Amino acid sequence: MTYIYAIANQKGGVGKTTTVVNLGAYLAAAGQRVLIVDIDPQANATSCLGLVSSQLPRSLYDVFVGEATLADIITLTNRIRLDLAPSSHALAALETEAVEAIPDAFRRSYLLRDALTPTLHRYDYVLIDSPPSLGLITVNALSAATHGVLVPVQCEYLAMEGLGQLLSTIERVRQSLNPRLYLAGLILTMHDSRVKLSAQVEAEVRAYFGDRVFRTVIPRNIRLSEAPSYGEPIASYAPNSAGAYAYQALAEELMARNRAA
Amino acid sequence: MTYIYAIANQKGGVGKTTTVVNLGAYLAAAGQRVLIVDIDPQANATSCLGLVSSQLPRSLYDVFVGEATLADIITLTNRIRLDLAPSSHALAALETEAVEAIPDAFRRSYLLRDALTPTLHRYDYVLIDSPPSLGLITVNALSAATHGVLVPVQCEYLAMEGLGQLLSTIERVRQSLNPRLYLAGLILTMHDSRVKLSAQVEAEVRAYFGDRVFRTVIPRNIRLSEAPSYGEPIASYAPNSAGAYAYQALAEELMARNRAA
Ligand SMILES: Nc1ncnc2c1ncn2[C@@H]1O[C@H](COP(=O)(O)OP(=O)(O)OP(=O)(O)O)[C@@H](O)[C@H]1O
Ligand SMILES: Nc1ncnc2c1ncn2[C@@H]1O[C@H](COP(=O)(O)OP(=O)(O)OP(=O)(O)O)[C@@H](O)[C@H]1O
Ligand SMILES: [Mg+2]
Ligand SMILES: [Mg+2]
Repeated sequence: MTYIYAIANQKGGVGKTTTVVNLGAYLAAAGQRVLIVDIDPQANATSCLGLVSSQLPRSLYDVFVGEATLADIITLTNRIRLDLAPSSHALAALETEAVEAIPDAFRRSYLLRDALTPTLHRYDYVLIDSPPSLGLITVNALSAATHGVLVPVQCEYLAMEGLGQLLSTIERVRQSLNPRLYLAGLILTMHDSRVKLSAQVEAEVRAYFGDRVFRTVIPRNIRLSEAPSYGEPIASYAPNSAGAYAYQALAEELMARNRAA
Repeated sequence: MTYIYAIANQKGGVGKTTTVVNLGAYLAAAGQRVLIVDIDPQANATSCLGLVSSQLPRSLYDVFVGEATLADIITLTNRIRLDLAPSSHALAALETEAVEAIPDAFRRSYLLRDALTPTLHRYDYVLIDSPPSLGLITVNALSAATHGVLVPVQCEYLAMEGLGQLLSTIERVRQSLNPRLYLAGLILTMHDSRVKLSAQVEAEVRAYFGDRVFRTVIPRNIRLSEAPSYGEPIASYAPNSAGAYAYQALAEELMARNRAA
C-alpha cells in the first residue's frame, strides 16, 4: 500500500515545505521508502534536500510537458530511502501554458496523478509539497492524493482565516476530480509556548477540528529555519533539537494512525 | 503626484500584508491620502483593516469582470485618510477565467492599471498587496505600479532563495508591460536580534542590493501578529511597540526618499 499525501495550504509561510522535508526524513529513518514530490515552482523542498534546481537536468516540468517520465527525474538524496522528484522555476508557467495547451480541464488536473502511477510500487509514502495558492498546481496535488491532505496550520491569526477557503477547495476537488480526497489531518506549526496567541489558535483549531488535529505540535525552533541553508533535514542537521523531536513524533503518530486504520 | 507601489514576493509569509497595512497606516497618519488595494484572494489586508470580505457587497473581482468601477468598491476604514479596495475569494478564479475570457495577454495584464486610473487624483499613495505567486494577479500589480516594487524579505534562508526568480519576473514585466517598473526597495522583516541567521541574511542582502535596502529593519514583534485579530493596524493596536516604531520609521524613510527624488 502506498500512502500519497498532498501537503497544502494557500496561506504562505506556514511550514508546508518544512513539514514535507522533515516528516519525510523521519518516515525514511523509520524504515519507510519515501518519495518527496516538489511541485512548488519555488523549488524549496529541492533546495532543503541539498539540490540546486537550476543545475538539475530535468524536473517535474519536463514530466508535465511529456518530455520525461517521473522515473527519469527521480533523484537520490543524501539520506537512505528518501528520494526526490525535483521542481524547477519553469513550473511557474504551467498554469497559463496548460490552460492553452490542454483544453480538457480534467486531463490537466491529472498530470501529476498519471505521472505517479507507474512508480508507486517503489514507495510506501509519497509527500507532495505544493505552492501557496489554490490554482492548477495545487489542484494536481489534491487530485493525486490517495490518502488525503495534510494541512500545516501556523499558530497565527491570519493562518486560521484561510482554512475555510482551503476546505471548500478540498470539497470541490473531491466532488469533481478525486472522490477519495479528504482532510487527513491538521498539523499545528511554529507554536511558541511563550506567546498567548499560539495557545489561543491551538485551542480554536482543536475545538473546531477535533481529533483531525495531530496531537504532535511543532514548536517554533530556530534549528528548523537554519537547516535549509545546509541542505539537510533537521534529522541530520540538529537531531537533538526540539524541532527534530517534534517531527520524529509526528512521523510516529502518522504511522500509528495508518497501522490502526 | 500619486505614488503607486506593488508590494510583492512570491515567497509566502514574508510580511507583504503586514507591510501594506502598517506602512499604509503610518503614511496616512503623516497626512498622506492612502489607498490600499487588496488583490490577494486570501483577502488578508481586508481583514487586517477590520472588514469581512464575505460580507462586503462588491470587491475587486467585480471591477475586473466589468460589473463595477473602482470608485464603487472603495471602502473607508476606521482610520482617516486610509481607504481600501477590498478583495474577495472569487479572485482566486481570475487566473483561469481571464485566460479564457480575455485572449489578449496585454489587456488581461492591465485590468488593475486601467481600473486605478480614474481615481488616482484622490490619493497620494496607493499600496497594492499581492498574493504569494507570480501569476496573472501579481503581474497586474506589477503592471499598475508607477513607482516600482517594494519587496519584503523575511530574515530567513528560504526567503533569500526566491529573490532571483522575483527579479527576473520584474525584468520580464518591465520589458513587456511596464517600462517604469523597477525595484524600489527591499524591506527586511521579522528580524530577530537574538538569532544569528537574521544577521547573516541582513548582511547578505545589504551586500548584494546596497542602498536599495531600506535602512529601517522590521523586528519580529508579537504585537504585529496579534493586531490582525483585532482588525486594526499596529498604529491603533499597539502604538508603543517595537513593531509600530519600525513601521513608522519606514513610512518616514519612504517619504524622505520621495522628497529627495
Ligand atoms: N517550526 C518552525 N520553527 C521555526 N522556523 C520555521 C518552522 N517551520 C518553518 N520555519 C521557517 O519559516 C519559514 C516558512 O516555512 P516554510 O517555507 O516551510 O513554509 P511554506 O508554507 O512552505 O512557505 P511557502 O508558502 O512559501 O511555500 C521558513 O524560513 C522556514 O525555515
Ligand atoms: N515583524 C513581524 N513580527 C511578528 N510577526 C509578523 C511580522 N510580520 C508579519 N508577522 C506575522 O507573520 C505572518 C505572515 O505575515 P503576512 O501574512 O503579513 O505575510 P504575507 O507575505 O502577506 O503572507 P502571504 O504570502 O500568505 O500573503 C502573519 O501571521 C503576520 O501576522
Ligand atoms: Mg513551501
Ligand atoms: Mg499576504
